[in-house]
Amino acid sequence: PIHQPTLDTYFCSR
Amino acid sequence: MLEARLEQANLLKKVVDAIKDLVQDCNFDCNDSGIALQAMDNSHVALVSMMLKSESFSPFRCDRNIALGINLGSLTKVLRCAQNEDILTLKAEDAPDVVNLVFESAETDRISEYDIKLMDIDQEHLGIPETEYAATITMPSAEFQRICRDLSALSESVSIECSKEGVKFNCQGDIGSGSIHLRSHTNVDKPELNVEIDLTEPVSLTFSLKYLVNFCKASGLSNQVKLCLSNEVPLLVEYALSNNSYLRFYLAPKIGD
Repeated sequence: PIHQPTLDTYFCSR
Repeated sequence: MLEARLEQANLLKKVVDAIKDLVQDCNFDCNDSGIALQAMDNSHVALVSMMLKSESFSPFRCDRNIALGINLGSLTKVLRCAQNEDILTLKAEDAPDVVNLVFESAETDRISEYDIKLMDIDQEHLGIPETEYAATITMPSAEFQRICRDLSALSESVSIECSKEGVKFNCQGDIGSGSIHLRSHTNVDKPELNVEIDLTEPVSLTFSLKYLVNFCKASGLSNQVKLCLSNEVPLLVEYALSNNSYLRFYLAPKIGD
């Protein structure tokens, strides 16, 4: 199965 | 206060049209460098980043940082009241309750004016790391739109594979599979048809077509689109506008278990 991660994994909160 | 005059309302109409299905309420952050917007979709899978540089307006004046919290549905309703060729001026006070839009027809003496009530939007800002992408593909935006639309009829996902052979868009669905292969291509007479592939290492990533089809609503803004890919990082889809302004979309890749 393919999983869809969110962008929060890659971009950090400022 | 903010005062920003756009030669053609069409630019803002197209930008808002391209993003309104991804994000609903967002802050237009105005400062002396221009008007910026950054917002994620509800599922946090895609991000829109718009920058309209001050040079895209004439004149542009913004004395201090102002965040205009606008519902894009409301903005769409008001922008529909503008003709594409109208001159558009955005105005706001320093601590505004409303944003004022004035549409002027260059041909007739018609001037129309609208206010949109602003919202308080608590929006988190994400730091997007500077990335040296392994592959950058510049191609006609209409071609990318066609590929995404065609493949979305077969599958929910597309894999984008970039190698020195070119770029391959691949999908597998219940009814079968599809693939489109593009190579670098230079058309001297019609440079807008060029395909340029800049590769430092091979890349293969899978993305949701639903989001890509959505990004392609920006195709009318630019003849060419730039896709930037690196393994295991979000895809960047960029529509360049004049004066270094841009509309960018980021999309998190799908990952196989």
